[in-house]
Amino acid sequence: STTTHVVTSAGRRFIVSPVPESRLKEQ
Amino acid sequence: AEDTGVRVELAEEDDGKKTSIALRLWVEDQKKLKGKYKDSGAIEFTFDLNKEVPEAVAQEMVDSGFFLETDMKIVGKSIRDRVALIKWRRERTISRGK
Repeated sequence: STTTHVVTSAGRRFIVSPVPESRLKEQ
Repeated sequence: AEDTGVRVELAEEDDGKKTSIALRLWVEDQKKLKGKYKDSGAIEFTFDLNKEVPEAVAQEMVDSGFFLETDMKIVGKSIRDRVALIKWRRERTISRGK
C-alpha cells in the first residue's frame, strides 16, 4: 500500500495517500 | 473561499453532529506556495470543530515536514476557510429545521 501514517509529537495522526489524478489541477 | 492552491475537503460525509470530522488536504497548485513543496500526496486528519485551531494543525504539518514554515499561514488559512464553511452549513441546516 502507498498509504503512510505519521503521528506527530502532539499525538495527531496524519494519513498520507496519493491524490487521485482527477483531483489535480493541470499544471 | 479564496483559491490558496491548497485544497481542503471533507474526507467523510458530515452528519452535522460530530464535532470531530475527517478532512483531507492536498496541494492543487504548488505555484501558489512560497516554499519548494515536496509532493507527498493527500493528508488526511481529524479536526475538532469546537476545540481545535486550524493554524495549530498547519504547524504540525510543518513540523512533520509536509510544508515549509513559510507556507504555514496559507495552509492554516485553507483549513480555516473549509472549517468556516462546514460550520456555516451546519448552522444553516439547524436554522432551516426550526
